[in-house]
Amino acid sequence: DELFGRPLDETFYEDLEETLLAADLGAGTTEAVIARLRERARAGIRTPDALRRALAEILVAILGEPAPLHLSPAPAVIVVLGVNGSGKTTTIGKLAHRFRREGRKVLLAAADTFRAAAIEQLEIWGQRAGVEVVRHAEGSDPAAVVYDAIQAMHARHVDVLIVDTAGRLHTKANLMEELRKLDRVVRREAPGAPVESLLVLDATTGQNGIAQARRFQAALPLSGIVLAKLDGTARGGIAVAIADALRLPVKLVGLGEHIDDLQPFDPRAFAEALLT
Amino acid sequence: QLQTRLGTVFTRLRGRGTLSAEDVDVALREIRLALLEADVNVKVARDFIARVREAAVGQEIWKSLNPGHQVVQIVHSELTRLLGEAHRGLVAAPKPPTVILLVGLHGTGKTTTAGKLALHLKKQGRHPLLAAADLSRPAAVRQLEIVGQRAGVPVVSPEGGEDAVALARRALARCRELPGDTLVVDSAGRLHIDEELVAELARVREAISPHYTLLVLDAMAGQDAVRMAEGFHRAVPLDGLILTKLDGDARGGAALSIVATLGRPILFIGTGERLEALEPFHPDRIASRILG
Ligand SMILES: Nc1nc2c(ncn2[C@@H]2O[C@H](COP(=O)(O)OP(=O)(O)OP(=O)(O)O)[C@@H](O)[C@H]2O)c(=O)[nH]1
Ligand SMILES: Nc1nc2c(ncn2[C@@H]2O[C@H](COP(=O)(O)OP(=O)(O)OP(=O)(O)O)[C@@H](O)[C@H]2O)c(=O)[nH]1
Ligand SMILES: [Mg+2]
Ligand SMILES: [Mg+2]
Repeated sequence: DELFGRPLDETFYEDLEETLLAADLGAGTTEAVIARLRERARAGIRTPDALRRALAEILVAILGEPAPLHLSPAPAVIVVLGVNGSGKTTTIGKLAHRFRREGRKVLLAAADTFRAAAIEQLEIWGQRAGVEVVRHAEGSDPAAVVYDAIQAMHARHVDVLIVDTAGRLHTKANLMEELRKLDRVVRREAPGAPVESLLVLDATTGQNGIAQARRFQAALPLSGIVLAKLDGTARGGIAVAIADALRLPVKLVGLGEHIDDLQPFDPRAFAEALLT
Repeated sequence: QLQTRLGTVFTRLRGRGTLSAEDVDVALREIRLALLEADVNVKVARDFIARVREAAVGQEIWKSLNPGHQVVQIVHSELTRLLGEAHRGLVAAPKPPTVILLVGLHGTGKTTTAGKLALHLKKQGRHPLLAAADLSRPAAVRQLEIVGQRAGVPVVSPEGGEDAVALARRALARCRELPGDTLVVDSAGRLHIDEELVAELARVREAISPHYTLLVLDAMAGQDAVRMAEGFHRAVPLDGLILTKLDGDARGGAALSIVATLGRPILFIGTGERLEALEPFHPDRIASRILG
């Protein structure tokens, strides 16, 4: 409100630039947003309220329409991927809980066979959500876990299968290839099933988030982003930069560590919060 | 690459005739972009650019044969200076055990780093112990137990109805009786704005008086990192940072920003998921990385 309660001079635009940069929009997207706001100002927008609304509209236009998860016709598969520690396993626990609440039959696949106690962690979430987890021994082939989980999905008339994968840095070619392999197994064993490939992105991520989105997208077609840890003080503006660069929609936001701390992404509310 | 971009900038400027002092600002805009792209905090970048301008004007770089190269030198040396000294190793407390407390946001690599530190200390001939003080994350204790097993270091895990504070206190006592000479305490990820968990951290610190309270920071952290670090620092005074996931391509500007603002050094860097992937901090290498 401090920003919007004053005359439209150059310091206004400088301060706005600092606000957007501080929110992790990055220099490129910030410049584009300010250029668009200047156009609107030239077209006659002058009051602080109108300015704020114009700015929110510009951000919402970049973020796109609210995008739901595509889960029908059942069975659907959701593959959850992203860099280390971003919030994948926790997000899956929350999703499982939500789907069960909606009356869907859910199955989880513990395809992180690498990290210490990853399988145990997912199993605890499975118990909390009241859903079964398909798992193998630690160190086994993740593709074999996915394969088994899909057979179980068909056999047990599951509505949604959610696959947990190991965290991986997008710069590691062998790990990105492993992800491609998991995607191939899903497409081959569940042909025609709706598949959501969700990139879980930590809301505190800076400009590296763009590289993450690009490289994961290059490995397999991403259907959307889960912006986790938005309950912190980071604004998550990297999601705007990614939408601007790749048109990749945020579908869900993580707002805490509890099982119900997951909400559909609301572009307008997000844009408003960004400007606060 | 910054050097190439600056080279292009100065070539274009020279195209209009001789370079002048004002042309420095065009070059400085490129440097600012590079810093922001590297997640250097906006305010830290602004102060940094002002100092670079001063040095560039002082050296009259527009008169040099290769001003682009010279500006990069100035930036690199100023970044290196800001990042501080190379880490010379953890100093053992005069009266053992040395207590190290790891803190930070969720998922930054604390549990993994605890194991790495324990292994590093063991290789140095010390006798470390690990304390599993994360009682909230599912299977966190199990994760540290596995990591401890792999490092060949004993782990103190919660018993009975112990909370994090009681566990930490008991681990310290256990360390003394074993006898171990270093206690590495893994804590739960938490937000600097979570009053309850911040208060818990302060109570843990009170119970074990760490010689090193280290903020474990993800190299890909963005602009909010300084505010976050200040929040932690207010709750438990930080002695240094461990920067993780440097095996990726995140530039690490958030780390520079925290060092510049809090005046606390980076001690170690994490360069992978294996327990051996811990290296001492070298300022010039991180400076080059931030520059891209
Ligand atoms: N505050 C907050 N914490 C979260 C959120 N999502 C996940 N976390 C926490 O982030 C940490 C990492 O979560 P995980 O689910 O283990 O992340 P991951 O991506 O599966 O990690 P790896 O499998 O090791 O790559 C845990 O401490 C979670 O509780 C969120 O929305 N808000
Ligand atoms: N590539 C890479 N991965 C790392 C590094 N350090 C930790 N990790 C990975 O990052 C993820 C999170 O590590 P944890 O040790 O569970 O992080 P944490 O801070 O203890 O997480 P919370 O306890 O939930 O706050 C795991 O997948 C680790 O294997 C590193 O230096 N490089
Ligand atoms: Mg996981
Ligand atoms: Mg941990």
